[in-house]
Amino acid sequence: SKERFIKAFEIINSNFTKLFSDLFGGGTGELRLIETDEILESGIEIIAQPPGKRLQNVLLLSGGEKAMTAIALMLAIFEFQPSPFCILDEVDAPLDDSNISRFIEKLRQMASEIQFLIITHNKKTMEAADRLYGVTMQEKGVSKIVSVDLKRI
Amino acid sequence: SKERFIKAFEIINSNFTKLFSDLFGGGTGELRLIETDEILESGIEIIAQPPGKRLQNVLLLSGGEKAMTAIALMLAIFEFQPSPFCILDEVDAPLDDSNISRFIEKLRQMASEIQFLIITHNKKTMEAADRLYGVTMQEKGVSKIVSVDLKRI
Amino acid sequence: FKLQRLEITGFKSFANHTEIIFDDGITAIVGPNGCGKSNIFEAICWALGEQRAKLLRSNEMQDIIFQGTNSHPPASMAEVTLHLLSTKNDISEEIEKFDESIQKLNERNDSNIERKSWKPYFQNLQISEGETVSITRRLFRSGESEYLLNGKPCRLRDIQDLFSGTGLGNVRYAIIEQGYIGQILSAKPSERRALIEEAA
Amino acid sequence: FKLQRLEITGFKSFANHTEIIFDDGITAIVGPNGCGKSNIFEAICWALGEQRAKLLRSNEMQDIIFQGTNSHPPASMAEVTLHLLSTKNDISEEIEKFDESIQKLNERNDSNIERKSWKPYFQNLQISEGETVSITRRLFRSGESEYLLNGKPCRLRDIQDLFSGTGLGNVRYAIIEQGYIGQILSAKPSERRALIEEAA
Ligand SMILES: Nc1ncnc2c1ncn2[C@@H]1O[C@H](COP(=O)(O)OP(=O)(O)OP(=O)(O)O)[C@@H](O)[C@H]1O
Ligand SMILES: Nc1ncnc2c1ncn2[C@@H]1O[C@H](COP(=O)(O)OP(=O)(O)OP(=O)(O)O)[C@@H](O)[C@H]1O
Ligand SMILES: [Mg+2]
Ligand SMILES: [Mg+2]
Repeated sequence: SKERFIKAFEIINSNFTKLFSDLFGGGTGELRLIETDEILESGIEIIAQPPGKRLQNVLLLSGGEKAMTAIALMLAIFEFQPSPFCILDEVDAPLDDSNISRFIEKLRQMASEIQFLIITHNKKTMEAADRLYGVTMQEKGVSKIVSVDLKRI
Repeated sequence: SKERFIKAFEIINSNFTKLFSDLFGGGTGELRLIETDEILESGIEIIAQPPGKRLQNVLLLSGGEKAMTAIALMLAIFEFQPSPFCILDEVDAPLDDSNISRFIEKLRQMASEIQFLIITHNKKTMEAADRLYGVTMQEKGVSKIVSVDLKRI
Repeated sequence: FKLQRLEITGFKSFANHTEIIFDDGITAIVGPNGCGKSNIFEAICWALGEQRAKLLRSNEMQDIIFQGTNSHPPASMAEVTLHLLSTKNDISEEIEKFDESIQKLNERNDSNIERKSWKPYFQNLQISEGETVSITRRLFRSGESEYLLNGKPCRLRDIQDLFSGTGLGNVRYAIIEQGYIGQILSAKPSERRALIEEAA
Repeated sequence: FKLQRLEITGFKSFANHTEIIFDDGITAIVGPNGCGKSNIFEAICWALGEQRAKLLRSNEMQDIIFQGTNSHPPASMAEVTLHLLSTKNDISEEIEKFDESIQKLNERNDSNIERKSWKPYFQNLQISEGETVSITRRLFRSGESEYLLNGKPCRLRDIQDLFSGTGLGNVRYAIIEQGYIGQILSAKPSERRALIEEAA
């Protein structure tokens, strides 16, 4: 069981490094075990260095950079042990246009194998989807779903 | 001092009710003192009812509705005791287009008396500003400011 | 398991029967603030067996039943049905998980249960490849709950077991709720470890 | 006080001397993720006397000094200067606040200080209507700090006092940092009370 954890950790770590650099268009990301003497107890530390920036405390990252790092982590775990589907609620909210482009590019790559359900307000994200459902409250307080036509470019 | 608090509370409460209905385009918002027997100790409860919806626990509100309610509260306190300027960092992130329109309409009304500094990714918010500063990192890791031309419509 | 179809009635703002059909690739849900998008998200979590009301933005589970509006009376029950398509992997994974938990049980209790005595249950479910599994969860105003698996009554536990270790169970890395992304980096290192342990 | 001008050198990602001019109405700051917008926000908070490193996304105050990049050496100090225009209200408010705190002090210590003995300090500041107040804060790698008010050395306390009770001080309702809006509604009722007490 300890071996399983270490094996999983190493794969997830390498996924994370690759995803970080794909999502940020460069830079270095890494996961580390704190207090490696007691592997079964040690927490996990995140090292994140966006392209061109020096390695600093992950706290100093901007709102958008923290979101991208967190997305890289979740997708890294997900790649290791894919769940049948993945549901994301407004994870793209703090991202700027170029980060969103790389994010949805990554989703499209993974979408050939995994189903994604993504809730969003962002037009670029909507354009990357295969189908769109619009939720409205025509009658106040009562939700209704309409299928929205997606004109693919 | 107890009277000062109660007086401030009542004014802020009436500000909140007006702001809530302006920002939501309707609906009812109110602040209440919990455990009104010990006024100097009681916390403050927020009652929020967006237009057309029934009064429920404020926890059930959506991400965008919670943000609007919080903005109404902060602006209500601000109106009562205006500080010389107000700085907002990406408070419009979870808002949809119609909520953003009402939000920036309210800012424009208050901007005749108060200076606002607002950090945003949203185009509608940018268009409502009197001037725009763009921050870039031409040299990686080093911030630089450029003044962005604002074509007012 | 692949998502096929979701039916929501009486859950939060979905007073009327609503249906969403999923397919391969990316499905996007859009709409203005407060229209019900995150409620769809929570309907799926609830159908998968979520018992923590706080994670459904509620103080108590009854809050998730449609509470009515000025023009629409409250609902007496909330019902969500999730239709999933089982894929080849799921079946062998299920059996593998099963054998593992039996092994753990034997190690812990020094017992000697064999899979043979448990298998009939799964065979009752008759989940074979390419078949649809339907999960239904109901909650009545009275507080009573009902759970159905392919139309037959079952326990909440049976539904939860179906998804343990997949990232859709108690520790979720495949489901990211609104606002959670902002918290991941400020979480304790041990909480991040829990996510990895779940996947391992 | 109105915001007039901000000068940043060596603070976080602003390695080089940077200047922003404010004016009436709404000033918007835009740019891609990580380019430095929130750093400007924090530069203003820091200049106003923020001492809690955690609120500047740092473990310790030294983290706010520009740490250098591959092509740019680290800075030896961080300096932020905030130029404010005093308005008629500020002066009378200052004197009023002043008298109030003297009164509280007298009540508590049963003393009898009069404003006359304190007034010279404010007169030294010579804040008269329409005049600019400049606040400068410096932090050196060694850990030493310097504070200037209109070019003359002062204590951190003098800067903080200038803004107490205005919503820009210790309890801030006029400054909303990134992510704070999402926390307000889940804050404890007593925390909300603190905001109102600050304004009262
Ligand atoms: N039991 C219930 N009965 C009726 N309405 C409810 C119930 N529970 C929640 N709601 C309503 O559902 C709305 C929240 O919907 P939801 O969180 O899905 O919005 P959203 O589309 O995600 O919005 P956002 O874009 O702001 O995140 C709230 O207005 C709330 O009042
Ligand atoms: N002391 C320092 N020296 C150099 N760079 C620093 C320092 N402190 C922070 N930074 C850098 O500043 C960047 C963060 O900038 P900031 O938070 O202002 O971004 P932002 O424009 O607000 O972005 P977002 O839109 O994502 O919120 C980080 O990339 C961080 O590495
Ligand atoms: Mg939502
Ligand atoms: Mg920011």
